[in-house]
Amino acid sequence: TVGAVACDAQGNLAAATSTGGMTAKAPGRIGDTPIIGAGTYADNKTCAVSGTGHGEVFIRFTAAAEIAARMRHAGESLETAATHVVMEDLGKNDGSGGLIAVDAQGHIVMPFNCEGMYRGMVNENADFETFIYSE
Amino acid sequence: MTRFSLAVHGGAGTINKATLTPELEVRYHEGLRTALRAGHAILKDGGSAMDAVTAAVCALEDEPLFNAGRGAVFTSEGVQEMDAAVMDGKTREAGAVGGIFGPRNPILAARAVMESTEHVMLIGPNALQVARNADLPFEEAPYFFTQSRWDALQSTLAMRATGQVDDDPARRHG
Repeated sequence: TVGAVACDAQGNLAAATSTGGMTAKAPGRIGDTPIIGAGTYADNKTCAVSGTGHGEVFIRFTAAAEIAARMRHAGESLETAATHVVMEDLGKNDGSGGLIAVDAQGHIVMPFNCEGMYRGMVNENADFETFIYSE
Repeated sequence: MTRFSLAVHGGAGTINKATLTPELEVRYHEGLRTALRAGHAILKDGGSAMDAVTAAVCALEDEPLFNAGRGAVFTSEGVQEMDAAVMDGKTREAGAVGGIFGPRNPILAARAVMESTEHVMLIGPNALQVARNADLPFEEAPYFFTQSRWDALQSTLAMRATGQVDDDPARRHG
């Protein structure tokens, strides 16, 4: 699964996710990627999210929308909300994986609960950074 | 003006330090940077977040190392099915496609659903028709074939045939 989230100079957010699914998956199986609120979500008032991992668990926990809900209703920061969803909701319920997310101030978080996640980020200063493991 | 920013992820199957060679690591990093450059070029010129994420994901779909578009994995029946979605935080408009094969960039098919229909998700022939109506490029099966994905399918099927159970959670990753 691949994905991107962005905050533009006007403070607008967007998310995009694309996947081939799991190797040897059952034909017709759909994971979280195209399910709005599970693997893909964006709302200018909270955050944009793109997920990757064990899709069925992301769907059951509506992972992406849950981060936005925690920010909206509990007043949590993006980092707190995303970390909770990935490490607690997903991580303690067989939901291996991670996500990338950005808020309307351009803050980026990229939490994951597995060995690594191919990921990268860039800001207006053109500071390009890419990672695989927990650097 | 808000500070702009962009993040990407590029799933490529199980990450195993024992088998990930330094040469392969370099290629993964470069694939991610190519996607970041595509999105950054749009954002630095004042472009929209939607255009930036679409461009970044297209770059990842075009890179066979990653499991999407050109590098999509195979189903148990040896075919490829692709899913994609976009969502615009400004308007809450969204578009998604499921189980499609043919469009070079499934993310553009998802965006076409968002921009040219009243629906959020389409699957099957109608999803492909929306992509055709949007004049998106299509590719044949050889474009999407990668030997490593095919080999991964064969090893998984062989493992299943012998009743082996692999509890590696990363096998369930997209």
